[in-house]
Amino acid sequence: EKLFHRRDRSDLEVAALPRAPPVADLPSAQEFLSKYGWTRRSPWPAAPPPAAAGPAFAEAVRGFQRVNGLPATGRLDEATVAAMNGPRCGVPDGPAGGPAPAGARPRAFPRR
Amino acid sequence: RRGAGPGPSAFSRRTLRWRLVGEGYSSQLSVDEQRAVLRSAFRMWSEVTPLQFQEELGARAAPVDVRLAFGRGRHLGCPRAFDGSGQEFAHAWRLGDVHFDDDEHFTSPSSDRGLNLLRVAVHEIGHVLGLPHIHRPGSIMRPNSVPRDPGFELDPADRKAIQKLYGSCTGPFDAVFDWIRTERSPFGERLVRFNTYFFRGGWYWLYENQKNRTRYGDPIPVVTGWRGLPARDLDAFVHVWSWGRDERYFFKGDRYWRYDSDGDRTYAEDERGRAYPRPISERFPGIPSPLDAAFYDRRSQWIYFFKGALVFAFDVQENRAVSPYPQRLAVAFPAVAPPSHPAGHLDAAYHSYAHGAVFLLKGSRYWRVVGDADRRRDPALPVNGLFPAEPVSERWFDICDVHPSALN
Repeated sequence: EKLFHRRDRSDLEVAALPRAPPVADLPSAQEFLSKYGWTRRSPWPAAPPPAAAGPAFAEAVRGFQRVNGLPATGRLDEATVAAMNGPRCGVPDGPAGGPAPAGARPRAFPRR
Repeated sequence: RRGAGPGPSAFSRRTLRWRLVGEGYSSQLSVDEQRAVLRSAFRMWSEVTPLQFQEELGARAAPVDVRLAFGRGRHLGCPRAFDGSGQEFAHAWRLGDVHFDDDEHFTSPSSDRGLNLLRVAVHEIGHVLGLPHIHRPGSIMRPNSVPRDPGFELDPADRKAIQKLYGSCTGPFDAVFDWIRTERSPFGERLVRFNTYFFRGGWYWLYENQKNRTRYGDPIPVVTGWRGLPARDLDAFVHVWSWGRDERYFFKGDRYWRYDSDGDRTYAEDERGRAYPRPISERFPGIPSPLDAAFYDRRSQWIYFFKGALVFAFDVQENRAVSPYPQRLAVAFPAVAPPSHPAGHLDAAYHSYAHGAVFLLKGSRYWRVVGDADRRRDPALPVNGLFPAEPVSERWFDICDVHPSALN
């Protein structure tokens, strides 16, 4: 049987939900920064991340660290990765972000 | 309306319609609870901007400005998929729709677990209205870290940000006054406190002077907070407060009501057993109706009544109108710096204990009346002169209407 820690087993309900792939390494961090507007390429819709880490990546990490109150080292440390994995809004932020895109309404909702 | 960048930056209309789409209900909260949270979220923005939000409950094809929905993964034809539980909890389009990731554990504001749906909704609606992410501690537009604080509110900086897009709320008002309460401290000392109230139409606001904003959650319908008064459109309020007298009067049309502060409702009858409301001419002979505004001057013990371009004065001690009144407003209250003067047809007269001054309000502007302290500094100032007009919105902040459907 699955282990639960809450009387109402609500922690099991959360565990059963599909989990967002965590930011755990350089490629996923690059994708995160691109997705949320910390690199120059528009992340909306999500663009492929830069091919390799470099000065641009370090600068993007520094920008992200500054606005999150972290030491602006430009390195992917534990605190920075934790901030990337925290709950957040999907609208891009950072230098390449800005206001939410306008008018990108989805297509007509499909019938159930 | 268009901003500096590509595309429009803000809605141009002042009443916007929204709908929680049926295909996009959350599986975690009841539909009623979801709608109630969203109504609260829209109302919070309405309380600080000249925008009103109306939930569209009619036909599905009825046009709406903002559609909100919950979805998982690839959802509702959206070009941007959600990522499952964790990280991205919602997204929004400027002047468009809001989607919430139903793989997140959204909870009602009263819960101490999960993600506060109200807070997330306020944030996403901010994007819809045109705000970007704001990386400032305390801002509702921070992209991440959704604290479980059920009592969050829009701080002054967030208010300023949205007001850059939509402007500030302003007058006119029907009546503005400080309501005096006397209390006894535990040590028997007599304490005098006051609250500042603004009335417009069918509702009112309590204004917190020290915090430069209205009480959270206002406005409230007049009928809710002021028992016995007409439901809307009051003309004036006067508090005759002097040695041995404490009389509070509300005016509308040709009638007046006397309010019982201790009982917190209008008196049913006057001292002769006659039912309220009473004719203004009966209690204040020589004073016309309907009135535009009025205030009690404690120094002269006169009530100044304003109607059109005229001012009437009533001596409460002598209980009669004062001659040579009526006078033209421009004469009784002359401009300090012509031509800045309301001329007539005031909206409200406000005797402010908070500011130690009297203000005459008309439309979106106010004129401060020259007081004794002003004349001590500059004896050349005319008695009862009116300083140049200032914007109401720059002294009293965020006194905003909400859509009637949003009133509790």
